[in-house]
Amino acid sequence: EKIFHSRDHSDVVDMNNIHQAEAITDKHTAQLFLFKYGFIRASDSDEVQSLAEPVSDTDDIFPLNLQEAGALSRSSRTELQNQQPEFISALREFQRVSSLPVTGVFDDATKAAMNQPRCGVPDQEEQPELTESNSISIQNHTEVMQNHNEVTPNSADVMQNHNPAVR
Amino acid sequence: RKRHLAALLKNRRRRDVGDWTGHMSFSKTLLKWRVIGEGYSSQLSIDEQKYIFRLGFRMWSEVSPLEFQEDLHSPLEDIDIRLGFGTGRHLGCSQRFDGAGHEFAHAWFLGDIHFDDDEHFTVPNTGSGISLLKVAVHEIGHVLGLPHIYRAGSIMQPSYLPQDSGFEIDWMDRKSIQSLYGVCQGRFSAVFDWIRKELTPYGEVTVRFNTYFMRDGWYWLYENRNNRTRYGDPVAVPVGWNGLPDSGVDAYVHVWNRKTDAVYFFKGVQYWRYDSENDRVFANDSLGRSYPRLISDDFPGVIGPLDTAYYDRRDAHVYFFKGSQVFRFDVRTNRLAKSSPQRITAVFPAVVPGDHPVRNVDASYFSYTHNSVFLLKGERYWRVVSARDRRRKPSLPLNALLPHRDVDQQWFDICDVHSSSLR
Repeated sequence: EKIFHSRDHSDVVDMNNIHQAEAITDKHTAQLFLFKYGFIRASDSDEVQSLAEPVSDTDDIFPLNLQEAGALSRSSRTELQNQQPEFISALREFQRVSSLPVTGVFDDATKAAMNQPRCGVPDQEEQPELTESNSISIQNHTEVMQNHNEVTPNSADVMQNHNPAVR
Repeated sequence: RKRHLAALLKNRRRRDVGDWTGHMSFSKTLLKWRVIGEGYSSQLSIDEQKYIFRLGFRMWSEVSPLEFQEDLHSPLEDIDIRLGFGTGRHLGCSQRFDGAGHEFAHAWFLGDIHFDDDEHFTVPNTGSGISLLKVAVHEIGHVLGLPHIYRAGSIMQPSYLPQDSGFEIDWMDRKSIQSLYGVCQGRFSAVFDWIRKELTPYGEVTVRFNTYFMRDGWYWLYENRNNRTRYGDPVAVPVGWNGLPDSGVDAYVHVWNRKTDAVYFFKGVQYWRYDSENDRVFANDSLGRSYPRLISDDFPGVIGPLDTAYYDRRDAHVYFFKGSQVFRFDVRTNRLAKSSPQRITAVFPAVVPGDHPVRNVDASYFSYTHNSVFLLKGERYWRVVSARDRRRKPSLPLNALLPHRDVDQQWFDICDVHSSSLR
């Protein structure tokens, strides 16, 4: 669909020159992805820690993102790639939650999954110490989300009858 | 700018973080939203964008106690959820967008939603591109306090999956939002199964029924097999029940025996007979007298307004409930039973002493799904002992009431939506 802004229709918005996001093609861009969406925690490694200092209002909460990667100095970028253990465990976690074969290797399937359009909210958050609420005991929020029989223990029989996995 | 910042800090949106259960949630159920003035997309018309956001909020309202209202007038800092489109560095947000591909939107708990206008967002059911509705429902879920959920079928999956024709919020996602905001509850003015006869292509007559819950001027069709209401409900009563009063009804009765098949709706001191085949009220009765008619004219001894009523095919009586009394009306003799009126506690004794609605029953409902009569009052219901129960346990008195249970544990997710989002 052509989109016009000015009244004389002279400024046909060229849909082709819309800014494209940088594709995730290699381990470095994969590492930035894993950092941006919380798979590599800021606390995982000191180097990453310095990159994710608490930011003021004007800076990015995620100082690392796909456009600004180029702005990193060469030394910190290579150091980032040397975070091998963190990178592999983060990669495995991403593969696990994405229902991919958990190989720990930046393979094609993982690359494709990383390049999917997605929500910008991080997948893994710095979970504060979870306190037990009055009616539900929550060990890990994700666990509660995936297994609802516990949410209302007193009606587990009802949930049992209506749990789609059972249906 | 200083004054504005001070105002912001002073009037910080009252967002009490309930007891910290791992995720924040709003502490109120009516939430105001607005598309930020400079935040409209350049790709869709304003009407399309507003329609989609209104629908997105409505979808969450249909499965939770939350209601949403677009607010175009209050100060911006009083708006609970602010939405806007932008590209790259946008709307003063601290997280810039990355262009077409990858990140299409982000949201902040209890706060704002930003959509990347470099993405090719589309309206529902139109070709390729990213469904703005599906993204909006996902991001609204974040604002309400839901994290990403890695479960096939969940709307809260982080990656976008092209929208199958009609995505809806499934059972597990409903329970997720309800774990933050509770289940939907409330009293009903009438609950009934509506029966209709249909001819099959082969000329056979089949009988169909649907279950309806009515609350004041709104109603839901309840799908027993799916344990949920029909998508898109509630609907205003006049929209679906041609000729019934806008404010809904007090009772529904279907007198159905070998000689009679008549549906009646009662409201106040009047009643209508309903034409199920043509799906509208009858204009006149068989003697040409126009509806609505006075209840007492045609049901001698019964005077509206009623709490509720139902027809019992076993004894061919209509049971009219009013206050603490019940009136048994014999449709064959068109007269009240001699023993009427009686106390509800006498006609429907409690199996467990003290566990009884006693008076002001909201709705009496014979369910074809459960082959039982239910009495509903507030958020509770009592099931009337059935013939099968008494065969198993002969000691149970006739029409006794079994111990109460919660309505929302038998009929799920019957939720109000804000009147502004009624279609």
